[in-house]
Amino acid sequence: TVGCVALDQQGGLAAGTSTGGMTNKKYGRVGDAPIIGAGNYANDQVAISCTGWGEYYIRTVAAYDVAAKVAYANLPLAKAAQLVIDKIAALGGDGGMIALDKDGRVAMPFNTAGMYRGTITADGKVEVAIYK
Amino acid sequence: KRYVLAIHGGAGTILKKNMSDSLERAYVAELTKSLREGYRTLQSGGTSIDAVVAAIQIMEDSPLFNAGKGAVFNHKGENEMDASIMDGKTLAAGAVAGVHTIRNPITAAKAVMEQSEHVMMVGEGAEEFAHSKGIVLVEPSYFWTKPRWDALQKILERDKDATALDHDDKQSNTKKYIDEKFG
Repeated sequence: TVGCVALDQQGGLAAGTSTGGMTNKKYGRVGDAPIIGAGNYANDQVAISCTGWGEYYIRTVAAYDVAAKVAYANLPLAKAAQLVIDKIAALGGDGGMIALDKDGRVAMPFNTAGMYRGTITADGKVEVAIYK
Repeated sequence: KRYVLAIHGGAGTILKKNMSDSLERAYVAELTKSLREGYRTLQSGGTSIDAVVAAIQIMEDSPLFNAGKGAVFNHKGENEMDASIMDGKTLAAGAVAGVHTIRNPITAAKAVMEQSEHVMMVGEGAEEFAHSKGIVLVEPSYFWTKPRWDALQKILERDKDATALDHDDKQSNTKKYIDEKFG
């Protein structure tokens, strides 16, 4: 799975997710990537794209849950994203997510050995990481 | 720091001891290329939607990631892809699922969002819609990559060995290999 969250010069946020799903899937199985609110969500506060064991992200409505925690509980983005990943882990799922808010704060929690990930700042500084 | 763009290329059992230096460099190069393409779009006044599409297309075109070219295989040996996109400003959203011939599924998701009254389209219908909107379609063979094919064969081989499993339970047997797909 790949994903991207972005904040433009007008303050607009967007999120996208694209995937090949899981190896050996049967019966037209669909994971969280195309399901708005599960593997992908954006509003005027935050944008989220997820990667991982899709069924858990669907059941926890993971991407929307991050947005809801920010909107309703006024949680900082990093805290909200970590709580959702922790909930997924507690249920037995794994994976991670990237999240960006309207002020340019980013969170990239995951509970696997690694997640291919990267960020770029307003002044063009690139950071890329793979492992924990 | 004020971040304007973040990307991921999947999560899973990614261990440094299993990664060659050249492969690691290739991943870093593709991730950097994706970030720079998204950033270039933002710097030229593009919307966050445009930047998301630009960044994701780079990763879909790379055989390294499980999306577009490099997508994993389903049980039938087909590449079956999904994508979605959402505009935070308007709450507009678009998605496609179970597509086999759309070169960049994220562009089809954007077309669903911007050029239809719907949010999600699946399978042949999604491909027909994408074609009608000028989205690039390719032969399914475009998505074939040897590492993904070999991964499927390995799992099918293991499934064959797992004779104690009921036939319908075999899909759940993929659970123990779940990390092989990297998200």
